[in-house]
Amino acid sequence: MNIFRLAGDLSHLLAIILLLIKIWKTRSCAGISGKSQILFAIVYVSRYLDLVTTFISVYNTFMKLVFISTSVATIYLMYVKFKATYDHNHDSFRIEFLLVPCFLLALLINNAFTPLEILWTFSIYLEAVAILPQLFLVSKTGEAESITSHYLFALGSYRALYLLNWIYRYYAEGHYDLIAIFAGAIQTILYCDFFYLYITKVLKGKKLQLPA
Amino acid sequence: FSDEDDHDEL
Repeated sequence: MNIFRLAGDLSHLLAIILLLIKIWKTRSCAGISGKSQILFAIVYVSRYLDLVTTFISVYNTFMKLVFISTSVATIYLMYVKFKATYDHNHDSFRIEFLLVPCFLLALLINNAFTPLEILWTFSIYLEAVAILPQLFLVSKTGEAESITSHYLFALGSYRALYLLNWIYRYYAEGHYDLIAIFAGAIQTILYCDFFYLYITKVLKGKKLQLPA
Repeated sequence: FSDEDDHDEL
């Protein structure tokens, strides 16, 4: 554990908490992509199957359980409790266009051809692109509430901080995982346009609104 | 692709 990794995990946790607060306080999931939330739930479940096979640390187990349970809770809030506020019409990204290629790529490029390892690899590839339905929704509506922007900023920062963690670990421990590094770089790049808007608009007190 | 079997990251 190093400072970048811890900051990344805390940023990830903050993102999830911000999202739950937004939905709970406003009693609405308007502006949030249910498709992205479903993809994240698939990511956590397929990645954290090692909960039952490998014990790494109390911290590791605790965080995995938190990510799985909060992601299920988010889906419950969106599709059951506050279903009436869910923006079906704008959330029209076809997730099979992400799920199928990620799974095929995981079958082709993986660390080991075993069920758990393929699912882990699939989850890494899928996480890299899981935010696309959300970014697509923001581009369709042309705006995002400020708390939704904070959520996206924290979520994007998490993998960017992991990139620093991987650089640190490569030099400090000689540890590296090319699949995670490659996918993490793609994941971070996808947020760059949003980061730019966040820094130039939201941090200056303006609403995140895309140019018409 | 990796030097370790266990994935210790989240």
